[in-house]
Amino acid sequence: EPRCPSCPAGSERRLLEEVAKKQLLEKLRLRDRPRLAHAVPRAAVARALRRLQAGGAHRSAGVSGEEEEEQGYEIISFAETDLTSPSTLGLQFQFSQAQDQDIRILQAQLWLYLRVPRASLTLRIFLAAEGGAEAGGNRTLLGERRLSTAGSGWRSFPLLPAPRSFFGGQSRSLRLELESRGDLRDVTAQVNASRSHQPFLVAKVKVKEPEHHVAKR
Amino acid sequence: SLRCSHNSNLCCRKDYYVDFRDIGWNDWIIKPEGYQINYCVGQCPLHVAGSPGMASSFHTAVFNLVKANNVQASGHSCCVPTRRRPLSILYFDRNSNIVKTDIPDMIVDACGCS
Repeated sequence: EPRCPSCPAGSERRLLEEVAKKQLLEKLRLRDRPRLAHAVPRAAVARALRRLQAGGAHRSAGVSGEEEEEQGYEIISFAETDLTSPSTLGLQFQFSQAQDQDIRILQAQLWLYLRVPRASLTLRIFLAAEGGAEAGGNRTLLGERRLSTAGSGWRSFPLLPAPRSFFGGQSRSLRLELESRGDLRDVTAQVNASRSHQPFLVAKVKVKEPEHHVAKR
Repeated sequence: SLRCSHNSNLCCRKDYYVDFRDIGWNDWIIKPEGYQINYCVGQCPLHVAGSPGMASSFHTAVFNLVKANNVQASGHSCCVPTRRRPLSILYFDRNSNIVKTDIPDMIVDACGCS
């Protein structure tokens, strides 16, 4: 029977779907899928969650809540880390291909869990080209911050405007590199010690409106 | 790590996406809209055994050939996940509360021979 070569056969698809169901239920410690007494419209849930997240205080003057909700959303991406040298920590972010819409980035913040081992630590953040420093790629300095031991814990670092160009391109992989004058192994140990200390990036984005073409006759 | 293709039967990562709408779970799982259930499949010949992520350089390849020539087939090598990543999920529990949780090691990112 001719079939799409890239599509799994019916039985294989059913098997994979069963495996996916079983895996999700096991990990969520559920015996069976929850049955909802009253179906909640997805749009209402999305609206409620966005309202909760935005909070009244953050709304800019002149923009109604409804308008703001339709304008943008937030991407949170967790990093895969690698220690390229004792003083350089690589952070690799992968973005889903499903997000292939034409988007504009409004804000981007990197969150790091840091425990400053000495009196102070000077941390520099670079945007690295594909392949990172190992591949001899170019790097752009995004920011430099001096941290003291009092600043141990979760810290955020604003990244704009440099990554804007990244989101405009075709690549779905973003690489940042952290560098310090001293040794970054203590910082890396913190990151690797627990999944709850995994660095992440929060990007507020907006879907670009399609351009209006005016034809002149 | 290889992604599966029709040209090779070596250990590779096969990608499959389960859309929650297809299994009727989109009423209780708010986000994401589906689950990328990748898995590992393929053969692990002796010369790639014990090298998760496959032969990454010329030196690794030579080392693995030497190893394959010296070690007789004493055990089996399996094509297994070598890198995974977590899945964040937002869902309704049985009391209709909205729960957000991060499940570690849910998505297979790379495969290799054990």
